[in-house]
Amino acid sequence: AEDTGVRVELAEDDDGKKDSIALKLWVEDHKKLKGKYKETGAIEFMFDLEKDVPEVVAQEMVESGFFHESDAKTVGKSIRDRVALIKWRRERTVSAAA
Amino acid sequence: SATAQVVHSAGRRFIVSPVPEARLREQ
Repeated sequence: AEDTGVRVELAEDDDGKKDSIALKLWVEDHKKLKGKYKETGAIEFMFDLEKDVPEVVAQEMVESGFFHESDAKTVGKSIRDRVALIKWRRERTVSAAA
Repeated sequence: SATAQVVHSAGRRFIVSPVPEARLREQ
C-alpha cells in the first residue's frame, strides 16, 4: 500500500469471523499531511467490515478534531488499504481451508 | 497510560492513547 504517512493496524487479533474489528491509527510522518496536525497519539476505533465506509470514518475523525479537513482523503485511503488487506487475508484463509 | 475518549455525534468511539515508541518509524 502507498505510504500515506498515516499508519493503520489491527488493535486486536482477527479471528476471521467478526464483522466489527478494532483498528488503531496514528500518524507516522506528519510532513505527508496537508493540514496542520497536532500530536494526539494513536486513535483506536471499531470498524464494521461490512457496513462502514473508510472515508466516512475519516470524516468523523475530522469532525472530532483529530485531522484537518484537507487530510480526510489521506486518512480514508489509509483505512481503506488496511481494510482491503484484512479482507484479502480472510479470503485467503478461507481458500486455504477449502 | 493516559487515554482519552472522544465520541462522535454518529456514535463512534475514538479512544486516544500514546503511540508506543517502538512503533514510531525512525526518521
